Amino acid sequence: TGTLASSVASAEQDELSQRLAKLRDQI
Amino acid sequence: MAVPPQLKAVQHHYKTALEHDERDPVVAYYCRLYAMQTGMKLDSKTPECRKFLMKLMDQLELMKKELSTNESISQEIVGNAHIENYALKLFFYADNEDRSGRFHKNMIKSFYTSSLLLDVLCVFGELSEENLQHRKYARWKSTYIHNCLKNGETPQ
Repeated sequence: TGTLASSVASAEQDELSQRLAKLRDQI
Repeated sequence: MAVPPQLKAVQHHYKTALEHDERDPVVAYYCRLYAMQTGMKLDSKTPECRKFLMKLMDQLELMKKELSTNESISQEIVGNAHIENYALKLFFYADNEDRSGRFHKNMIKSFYTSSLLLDVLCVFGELSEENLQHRKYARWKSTYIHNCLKNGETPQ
């Protein structure tokens, strides 16, 4: 369960980073 | 929405965003962007922080869409100038009140908000030496005058 939660957290972190880069026209 | 304790360092920047949603949406947008960027570095792993940051991102995307015709939003270099001008306007208003011996809550808040907006300028890159000094002075002055007034003393 810990691994699954950690994977979800990483995926959401990536999503946030991508959305932030897009917001700032960096991608 | 409540700022999680792990992101306490950006709670005043987020509050400044809320205070400027009507008054100056450009300031509100960049305060949120600063809270977002800094918040991600502080903690984007715990569920409460992820939830907060996701909602904050939704707000930012919506604001960018709604303010798409505003050059201060569509071009960050224009936004940089807007935030710097606003921060320095507050700084010099408070400084003028200070030098005139007029000590009141509004000038304390102006000093403090200018220091927060100088933090926000970091989203555009490193602060100039001048702005670093302004930020340090504004933060110190707001704390010093606040404490003087609280203790019934006259600031020097």
